[in-house]
Amino acid sequence: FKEFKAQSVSEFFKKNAAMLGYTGKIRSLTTIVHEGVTNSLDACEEAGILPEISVWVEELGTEHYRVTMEDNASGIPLEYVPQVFGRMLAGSKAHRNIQSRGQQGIGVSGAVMFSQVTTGKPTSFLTSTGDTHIVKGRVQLDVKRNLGEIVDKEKLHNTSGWRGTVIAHEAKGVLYNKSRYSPYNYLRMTSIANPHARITFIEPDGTRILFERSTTLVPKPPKAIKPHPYGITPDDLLTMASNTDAKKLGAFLEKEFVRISSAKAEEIASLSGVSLAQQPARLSWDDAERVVNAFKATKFFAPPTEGLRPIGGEEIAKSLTSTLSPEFTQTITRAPQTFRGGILFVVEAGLAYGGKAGKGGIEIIRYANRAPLIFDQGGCAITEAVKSVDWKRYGVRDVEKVPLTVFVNIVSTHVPYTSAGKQALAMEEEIHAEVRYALMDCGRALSRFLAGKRKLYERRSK
Amino acid sequence: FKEFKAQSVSEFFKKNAAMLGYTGKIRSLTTIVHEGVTNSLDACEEAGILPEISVWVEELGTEHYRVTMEDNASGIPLEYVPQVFGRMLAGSKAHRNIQSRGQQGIGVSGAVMFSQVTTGKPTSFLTSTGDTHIVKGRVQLDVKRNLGEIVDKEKLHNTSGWRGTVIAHEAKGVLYNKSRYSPYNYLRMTSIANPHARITFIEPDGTRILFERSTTLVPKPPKAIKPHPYGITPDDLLTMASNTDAKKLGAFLEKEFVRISSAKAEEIASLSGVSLAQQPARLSWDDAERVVNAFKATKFFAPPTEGLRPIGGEEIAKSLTSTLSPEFTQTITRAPQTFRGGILFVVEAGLAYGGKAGKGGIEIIRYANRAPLIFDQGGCAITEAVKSVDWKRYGVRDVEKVPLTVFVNIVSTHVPYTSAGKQALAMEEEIHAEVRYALMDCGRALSRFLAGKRKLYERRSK
Ligand SMILES: Nc1ncnc2c1ncn2[C@@H]1O[C@H](COP(=O)(O)OP(=O)(O)OP(=O)(O)O)[C@@H](O)[C@H]1O
Ligand SMILES: Nc1ncnc2c1ncn2[C@@H]1O[C@H](COP(=O)(O)OP(=O)(O)OP(=O)(O)O)[C@@H](O)[C@H]1O
Ligand SMILES: [Mg+2]
Ligand SMILES: [Mg+2]
Repeated sequence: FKEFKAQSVSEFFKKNAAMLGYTGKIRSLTTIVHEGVTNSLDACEEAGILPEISVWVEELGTEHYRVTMEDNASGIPLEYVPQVFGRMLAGSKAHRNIQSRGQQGIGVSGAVMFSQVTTGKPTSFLTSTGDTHIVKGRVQLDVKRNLGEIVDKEKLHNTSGWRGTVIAHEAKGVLYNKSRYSPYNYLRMTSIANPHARITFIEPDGTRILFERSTTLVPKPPKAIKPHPYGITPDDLLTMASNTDAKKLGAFLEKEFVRISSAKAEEIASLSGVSLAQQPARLSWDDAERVVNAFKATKFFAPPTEGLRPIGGEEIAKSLTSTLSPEFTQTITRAPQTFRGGILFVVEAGLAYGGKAGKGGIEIIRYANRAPLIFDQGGCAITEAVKSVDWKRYGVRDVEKVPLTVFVNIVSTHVPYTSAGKQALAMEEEIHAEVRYALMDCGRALSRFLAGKRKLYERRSK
Repeated sequence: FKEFKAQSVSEFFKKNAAMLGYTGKIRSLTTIVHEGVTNSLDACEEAGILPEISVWVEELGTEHYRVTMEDNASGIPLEYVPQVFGRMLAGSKAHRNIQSRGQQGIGVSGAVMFSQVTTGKPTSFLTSTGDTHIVKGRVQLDVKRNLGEIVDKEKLHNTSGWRGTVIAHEAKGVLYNKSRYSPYNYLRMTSIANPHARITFIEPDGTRILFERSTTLVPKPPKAIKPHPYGITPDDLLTMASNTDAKKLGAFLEKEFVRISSAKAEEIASLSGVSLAQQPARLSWDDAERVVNAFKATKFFAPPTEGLRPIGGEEIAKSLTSTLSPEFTQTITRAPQTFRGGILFVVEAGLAYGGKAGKGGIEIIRYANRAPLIFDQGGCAITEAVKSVDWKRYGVRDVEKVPLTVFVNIVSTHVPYTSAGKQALAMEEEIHAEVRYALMDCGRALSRFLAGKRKLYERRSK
């Protein structure tokens, strides 16, 4: 045991950078873009701002690039800069029950780490919250202590009242191309699911590509949603009880959960045998188990719909039509459900048949909280759910050749990813079932369309 | 930014327990067994002890089990018990360049956390380093602070001089069955790759299964291996330079790397233009880049073979034959190579054709450092490498029906996993290439065998 040592979370992710998506030259570059763009979209949406995002990739040498990203979001107060850019597991989203693309507090610090480790250089930033000055500087990450350090900074006069953030990462051992895994396709997929964002992309050869917004409707800022009693575990209940400021169990149940009225709280008390006057912080494990069992025996309304922001069936159909020119599309947004821990989620799906749909067989397009999942398709529960559908029943003769694109978007206050790289969903039974129902629902419409097409074909050939 | 907060690494993995393998009822139970057994095997091997491991799974209620694991390893000194069982990112393996099944310092703390979160109960332990007393107690994990706490303990007289560790986790929301993903199959696969271990398994219905050892040869304890200059990055060099006690660059190069003699160090100095008298801690990024470029331009002997412990072609063939009774087997152990960071690895592979081989098409059996990879086959680089081989060239007509089992084991001082659950390898070009070469080599032998078989068949049917 003389060798026994602890390490910091940054040391762990530096050694295991593949877990954050920094594996392979093309994916590493796209991951840097992904971390910046998801943060910008989240910050814009939270502040109710129509996103103007630009991404500029410059080639500085062989496998040596600089990625500069600018947004018009809320800006980052100077005192938070070291934590935002240099401290893993620190952020504004991880501990809140809110739909957002980020949820770990690791993303941008990971990009700072990767570029620092490959070039020895800090990350440059420029940010303002819209007040009288703009802060410009460079920041790096102290891996051993998991802390951010501002290397240098200066304050500039903010004459135009600019608000937003610009980040520039320099990285080596990365590569730009226009494959399915490149920054170009990532931004295209991002604009499909975020019709309110205008994204400008400048490629290394100087080509400017504008992904114009197709709606000026700003999605209502996501709202923190309380957990629903279904799916709560005794440990969740105890953790919530230790963090609440409600003095009694009754008030705690009504305040911290959705769908629990005072009448419902009474019902729970009588079913569980735990008094509503009990102080939440003094609940025992047995009490918690009894309350949770009472939840399971009680009828609650379904989770509310206003907290989550799906893309919407119409928007999905519009996007599928404009990118694939299919003969047939069908979309669906299912009702909210819950999985482990009372976590709300909504599944929406779409099918596109014919035109440019399919890639020599079924093509799967996956999103989580409107962020595209480009990598790790093989290890994703969405892929498994798509494969588990018996497509033959819906008129698909050969899954290896059919011109069919399957679109799935999961929105939730906590997306269960398989790894910190956030590109694949872990298997949760409730999510798997919902994806299947959504696809089978669309499948039935597809089967009617294909039957009609076949009839038409047979009539003509008679 | 009023909501900005940091969280501990245990809070992160509690919320994202799926990243540690606690997803689904069957997998969660097997993951608890996996964490305990890999630790026991590691501890036995490090101490040069022939492993005697027993695993006992008891059903206490519906989806409520207790898993008790005992080993005859070195035991855990009392002062380390809180860190071993209750602190994530603390251990004896993460910071050493040594082949071991564990490498993150998270495993057993994850199992403590999962069982505590599902039952509210601490984990029981019994341990002795072989001295006069045995410590018995219970330990839990303080999630907010990522610290272990001994709930209660007592010291017992160690009359028999017993040495080892017993751990008992109680967990809910888990399930025992005998599928491919169950503890039973996990232990069977473990015993195939660890012929020196005797593993006793007691099922919930009381059935005792003995996986007897097939060799009494204790593998030589793994040795810490220094990195090889190929694959080193400037950041690696600077990190090593800041941790070395060598006073000059020359001594640093000779001491901290394999295959660098004083003559080689001279060559590197003249190629890079960096003086050997330079103090390692004062190397700049530019110096480091020049030295690394000089490494790339220098010829070094291949990495040494004595540090890594592959299973061995003979043992693999023996195991494949005894479990699958195939008509044909072919195995290979490739020479050591390096990937990113100068990390040594060896690929060994085997094919088994006929008999019980294959599962309605190619079956893949994966190992890393002799630990079976049961889950996440879809997202693993080994699977991709197996699929990338053109099996038709080796006489395999139909990959969906062929009775072929492909066995791959990767040994390394650092296995690049895709997530902290350690069940799938991330894509590293060098590893992917080596797996392909190993399989193509075995494939050539298979193709000769199948051609022979066909000739025989044709001769007979004339
Ligand atoms: N462009 C930005 N504008 C405003 N705030 C930002 C911006 N980028 C990051 N932040 C803030 O910094 C925090 C840390 O960002 P980071 O990407 O590390 O984590 P995250 O987005 O919370 O989660 P994840 O690790 O899943 O991405 C965010 O939570 C947010 O509060
Ligand atoms: N049965 C055991 N006997 C002796 N020492 C043990 C035993 N189990 C754990 N340890 C010690 O406790 C440490 C922590 O174990 P843990 O499983 O958390 O991490 P690890 O094995 O180092 O890495 P990983 O997270 O990859 O499993 C180990 O590094 C080892 O030093
Ligand atoms: Mg983020
Ligand atoms: Mg371990």
